[in-house]
Amino acid sequence: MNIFRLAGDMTHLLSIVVLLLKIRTTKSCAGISLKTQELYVIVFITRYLDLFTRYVSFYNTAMKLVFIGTSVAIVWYMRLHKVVKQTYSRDEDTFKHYLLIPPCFILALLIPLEFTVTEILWSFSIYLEAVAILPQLLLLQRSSNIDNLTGSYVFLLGAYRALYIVNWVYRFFTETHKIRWIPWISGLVQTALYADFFYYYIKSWKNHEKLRLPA
Amino acid sequence: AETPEAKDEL
Repeated sequence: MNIFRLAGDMTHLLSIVVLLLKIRTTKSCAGISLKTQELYVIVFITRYLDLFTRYVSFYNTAMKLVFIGTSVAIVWYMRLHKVVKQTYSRDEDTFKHYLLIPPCFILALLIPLEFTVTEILWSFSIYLEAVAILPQLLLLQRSSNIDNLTGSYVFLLGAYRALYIVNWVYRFFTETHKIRWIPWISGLVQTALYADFFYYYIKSWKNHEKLRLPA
Repeated sequence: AETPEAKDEL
């Protein structure tokens, strides 16, 4: 474990804490894409299939359980909680997220890490995570005003994968000296998708003005 | 193929 990966995991965890905080304290999920949250449930479940078959460390197992548990809890809040579900921006969250699943699955069949079910699903989850934020970014463009917690959530979510890229560079030079095409290219695509959000988020933060994304 | 230790990441 290196500091970049720990920072990445903690940033990822913090993004989820911020989202849960927003939903629980404001009893609202306005501006949050349910479709992105549902994709994350699929990402975590397909990525952590080895949860009970391969023990890496307490930290690893604990974090996997937290990520699966919180992502399911968020979807539960947005779909079933009597108060929160009323605040879901249903008619703005229109990205056809199910269209993202077949290409990622086909890509995982064409370029898996290994031709085993768990590795094909692991590759699928890496590819899907790269594009899972798209419904959320589209929703942000449509939201007239983005509240601070939602903006922070998306910023932290983008920052975590950027920190993972630094971790991959660090590990390449200090440990493995091996190129890991699947996570690296997916991670770069994933982080690149946040590029314009990062630009407008940092600009709004510097100018102390409300975050607004151009439509 | 990926070295197994790389699968210690989340």
